[in-house]
Formats: sequence, C-alpha cells, structure tokens
Amino acid sequence: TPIQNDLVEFFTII
Amino acid sequence: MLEAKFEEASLFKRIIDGFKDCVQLVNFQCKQDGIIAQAVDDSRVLLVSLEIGVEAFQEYRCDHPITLGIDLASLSKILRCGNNNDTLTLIAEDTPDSVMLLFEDTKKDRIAEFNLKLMDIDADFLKIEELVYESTLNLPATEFVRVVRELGQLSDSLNITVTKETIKFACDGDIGSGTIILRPFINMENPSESIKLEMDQPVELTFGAKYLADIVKGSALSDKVAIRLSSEAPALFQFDLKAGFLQFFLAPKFND
Repeated sequence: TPIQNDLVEFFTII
Repeated sequence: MLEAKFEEASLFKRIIDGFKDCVQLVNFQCKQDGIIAQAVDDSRVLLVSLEIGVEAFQEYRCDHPITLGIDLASLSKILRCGNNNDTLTLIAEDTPDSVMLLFEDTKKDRIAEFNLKLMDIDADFLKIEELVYESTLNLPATEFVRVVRELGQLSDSLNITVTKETIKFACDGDIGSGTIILRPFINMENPSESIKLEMDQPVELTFGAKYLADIVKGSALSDKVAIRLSSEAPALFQFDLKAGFLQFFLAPKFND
C-alpha cells in the first residue's frame, strides 16, 4: 500500500 | 486600520467554505495589496494558500500590515449571519484583538455588525518556490469533482497518470477498482468545458483520496481547476478568483 509523504519536507520554513 | 469591503458577502463565504474543512486556525495577513493566508493541515500533508487581490473588493484600505488570527469554525458561524448579496466589510484596528464583520442589506436598510475575537496563532510560514511542473492540466471543476467523488468511494488512494494525450485517474481498493480517462479537447461554444493538457514529461502520482475530497471544495470558487504535477513533488490544485486564487499543495504517496 502506498505510504503518504509529509509535505513540509518539500517546502522551506521562512 | 483595515477596511475591506466585499460587494457580495457570498464571495467571502465561498472562499472560506473552500478550505474551512481541512484547516482550522489560519493567520490572514492583510497588506496594502490585498489579503493572503496560508495553513498546513494537522497531518502536514496539505498546504492551503489563499490570495485575495485588491480588485476582488468593492473598497479596500490597509494602512499597515495587519495579521488576523482566525478560527475558521467561529468565522463560519458569523458568515452564516449575512445574506449572500449583502455587502460585507471587514474592519480592524492596527493591532487588533478582534475583527468586525459588517453586513449591509442596502435594499432593506438593514445593518448587522459582528465582532470576532482574534487568536494568537503561532504557525510557520512556508516559502512556496515557483516549481517547474512536468505536466499541467486545466479542466472543468465539475469534472474533477465527479472523478474524485466516484473513484474516492472505491479506494483511499487515487492515482493520476498523465501521458502525451491522456489523463488517467485510477483507483484499486478493497471493494473494486475504477479508471477514468480524459483527453484534451476544445469546446468552442463553451470554453469552460474544455480540457487542456501541457505535458513536458509523463508523470504518475498517487494521492490520498480524503485530501482530494477536501480540495474539490474549492470548486465553489471557480468553474475551472488547474492541476500541476511533477514526480516526487507536491501537486498544485488551483482555483482562480477574479483577483487572486485558492491553492492546495498536496504531498503524493509513494509506493514502498
């Protein structure tokens, strides 16, 4: 079964 | 001082209805050039980004940047108190602890004034890079809503595969499976029914159906949706406003 990615790893926190 | 007047309260209602079910505490940043808001859902899978430009308002004035920390559930209670075609003005001082919502029914000369207490919401602000996407689809929002609703009842994952000429939505769950294939076409009489596809690279991604079920609520804002996809990157689902947009960034699933 596919596993969900976390979103925040794709964006930089400013 | 902020004074932001919507010609029709229904526009702000539809904007809030577009994302109130996936995030609850949101900082609305009011600036000279309009209002922006950003929030990540509790599971940190979905990012909502809203931009309302000055042209979306009948009147707009914001002397200094003001942040309105709002609980969308509370805001929705107040938004239900106004008629859709009332004007709605948001009024706040420079360092406010509440925001006023003023509904005016110009025909019946009826005025309703509500004050919503603001919250101190400590939320990260994420920098959203301008990604170069491998594929971009533009399709009628109603078609997208239908695909998500029909396939979402069969599985909790929904796969999107884009190749040169086709957009394939597929799911395979415990009770069964489904595949819906759309192809680009131009509807001359009714352009909003057209389906456009720009494919630089074929792309295949899997998403959580429950997040897509929240994203399709943005269709209250626009009759078209733009879907931008790249492998190994969050997908962008964008509903355009007359001036601004409601964007959803959704992290894909990956097969272990």
